[in-house]
Amino acid sequence: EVMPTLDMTLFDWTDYEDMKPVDS
Amino acid sequence: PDPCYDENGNPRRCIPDFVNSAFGKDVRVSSTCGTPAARYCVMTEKGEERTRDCHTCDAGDPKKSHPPAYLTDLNNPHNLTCWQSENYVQYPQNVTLTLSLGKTFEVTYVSLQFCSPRPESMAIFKSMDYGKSWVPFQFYSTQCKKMYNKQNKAAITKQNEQEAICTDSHTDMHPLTGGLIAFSTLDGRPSAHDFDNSPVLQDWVTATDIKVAFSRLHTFGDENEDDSELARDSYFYAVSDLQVGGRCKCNGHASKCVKDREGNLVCDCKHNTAGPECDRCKPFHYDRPWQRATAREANECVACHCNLHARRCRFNMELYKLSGRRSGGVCLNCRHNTAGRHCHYCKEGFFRDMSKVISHRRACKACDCHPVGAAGKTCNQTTGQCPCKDGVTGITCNRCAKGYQQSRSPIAPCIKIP
Repeated sequence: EVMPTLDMTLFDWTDYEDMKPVDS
Repeated sequence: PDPCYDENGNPRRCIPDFVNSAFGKDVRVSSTCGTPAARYCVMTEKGEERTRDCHTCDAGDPKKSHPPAYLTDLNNPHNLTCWQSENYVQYPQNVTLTLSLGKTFEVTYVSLQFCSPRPESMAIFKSMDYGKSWVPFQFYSTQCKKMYNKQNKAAITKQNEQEAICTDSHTDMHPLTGGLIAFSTLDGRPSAHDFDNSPVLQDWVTATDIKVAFSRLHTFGDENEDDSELARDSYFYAVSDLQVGGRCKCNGHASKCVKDREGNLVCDCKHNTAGPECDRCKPFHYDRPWQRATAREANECVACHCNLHARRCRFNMELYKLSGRRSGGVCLNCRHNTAGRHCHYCKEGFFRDMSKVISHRRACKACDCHPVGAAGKTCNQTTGQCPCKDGVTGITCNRCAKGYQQSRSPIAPCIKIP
């Protein structure tokens, strides 16, 4: 079974703004 | 066929032809007769009897002039042309001939053929810096100690091979015309038979300019007698031929010298060498140090090994020694995401695409580690596997592993399914 690729829109970036990729 | 390579294309020592490097060149002289026109007398001897045959030297009359160009023109024994100095320029005044070779040469001999009696004292100098400084090459004198403070015919040993000596040979006044002075630069020097391995002698024969200084005239001692004017008009320096035999210096890496765009004589360098004397390696050929070619070894310069990823490199002596004197080149500014002394591996953040040879411009692929799923940006150099966070899988760490699901936290992007 192939798992889906990580969906960047599902992450909560509130506390991790510095980690957030530009295009997310 | 190129003399610098054998029939199999392997480099071998090559040297330019032996030439008279003075031929056709201008000679600067400090004194020439004929301005104004003046009498001079040629002495001849028949037994005990001495006669003087007088003529006129006139710089304005081509048939009666004796310009410096006659020193280095074609030397036809049937029609000798002589440069001639003014009369009786006697010690302590001297007369100098200065010849610029226009290029570094390895000089084998310097010879002068005289129309007048040979000088009582003269010196030959050389310059290695185009006339800025001069070093003595050889002295000739009947009184070496008095004139040049040199011992007559001093022994040449390995300790003083690069020293000018003084000799009273070739200083006899006779013959009154046609006498020769020939100085062989290597004659009598102990290392001459092993010239390839003697940097001292290689340096000794190197010259860019030659200067001859006539210091004292030979006379019969009659210049102060009653008819001294006639006598003094008989004493001058006159030379029919000045030769400087040698080879254009190219350190064994060129078979000829050619004129460059500016008209300067330069070596036609081979063996990946460069410079007017092929005295350095050409760019990007610094894998081993420059060396002069010898009869046994061409010592060609070798290109750095950069797998087509760099255009520049430098030589490192430490690495060269560590390699057993085989390779010392270090590539600079490796491109195409490569790194290392030979641009032979992928730089951080890239991994080898094993389907391509290392010299391929796409031999290194970006790791492309997932910004959230990967624990770093550096992947395995061989497999390209990024370091994944717990519960994350895939080459780039972009998926949750089996039994895990995506969370909302970028710190722990995959959590175990309860």
